[in-house]
Amino acid sequence: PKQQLLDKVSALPGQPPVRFSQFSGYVTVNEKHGRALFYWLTEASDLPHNKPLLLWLNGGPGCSSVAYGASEEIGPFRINRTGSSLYLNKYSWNAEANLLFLESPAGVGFSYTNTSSDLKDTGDNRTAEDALIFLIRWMARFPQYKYRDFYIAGESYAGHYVPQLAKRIHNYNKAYSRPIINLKGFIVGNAVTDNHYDNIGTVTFWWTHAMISDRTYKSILKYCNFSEEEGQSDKCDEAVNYAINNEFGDIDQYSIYTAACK
Amino acid sequence: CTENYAEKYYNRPDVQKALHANVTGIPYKWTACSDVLIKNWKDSEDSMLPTYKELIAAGLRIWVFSGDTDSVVPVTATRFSLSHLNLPIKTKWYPWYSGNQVGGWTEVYEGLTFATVRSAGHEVPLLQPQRAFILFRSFLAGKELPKS
Repeated sequence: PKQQLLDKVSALPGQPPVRFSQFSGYVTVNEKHGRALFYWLTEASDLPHNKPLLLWLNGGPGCSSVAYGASEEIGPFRINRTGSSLYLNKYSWNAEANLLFLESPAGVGFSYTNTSSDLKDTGDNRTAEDALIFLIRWMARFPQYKYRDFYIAGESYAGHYVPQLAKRIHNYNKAYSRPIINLKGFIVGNAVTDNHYDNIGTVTFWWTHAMISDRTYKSILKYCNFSEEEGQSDKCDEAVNYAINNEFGDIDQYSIYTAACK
Repeated sequence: CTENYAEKYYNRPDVQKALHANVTGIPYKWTACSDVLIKNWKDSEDSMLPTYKELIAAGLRIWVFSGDTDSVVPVTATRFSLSHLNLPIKTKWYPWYSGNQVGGWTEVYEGLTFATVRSAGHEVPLLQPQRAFILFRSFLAGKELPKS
């Protein structure tokens, strides 16, 4: 708890006055390799002690929950165009929950490792393991959140991170009659779920939303079998690349009716 | 281009000091996505469906949503994957509402709720903050999305 006080954020540069508390800092998850994960907690704007705790994870893999989740999506602040100040997000999820943003794994955003080879051999497994260790140690620093209703949320490649962490928490909790991490559930958006079925559904979306021609759609169906084992044939890659480079146009694939960001 | 704003803001020394960030002097700029990590990502599970089955059996509350203008992990991808869980339907497909507008469609299965969010891209709360907030509030309350 002493460290909790040291982690307290008095105010961010250019931030409007707010009533809720904020904390941020590092939790070491591996002493030997010197891996430490950066977190930012923005407490609920009203009665934080009665509100659940929500951990938010962005995907990538390799993308920052501070950059996206906190600053563009569910967090209480938005950054203005010049990066000089912050303004309030009217629909911030901290109206309903205490929001914990975690930059995971090490190497993402402010999270770091002192063993540079870690950046070349990270994967689902170690990411989930480090995230569990983070949570256990974070709860020791913030004992007021032990036993509190706890949820995990995320999007995109966090379609892997979130259920994998949930599974590790579930298995970890089996050893305790009253687990400190009181996981109640999770919610994921535009989540990477199953490579084979996701790929088929993705090409279907491209065709049904008139992003690709019938000819291209037919050649993708003809040459791509979407099962991970074999990998894609050259003809499949050719058909998909043709679609993306010659038929999509200059759009934001993450929001197809939005022009691409220059 | 909103992620450019974050690239500016979080690389400011005064912001990093206020956040107790970068205390070890990381030898590279803060950035929204790490190229090194994504290019060298090692183990990645082919499918999360077996994990979903395990966590549904454990009784967790599980919601999955899709912004319906995303083409990277689009709504049809998620629906096609989830359909292979073969979950029994509890509440049949219906439009849910945000104000007097259709916010999307949803179906409630034994153990999992699926919902689309209309006119939202990959980052649903960025493009449809009010609809995303209604979705989250319903999830937390454990209630079905509003039918009107």
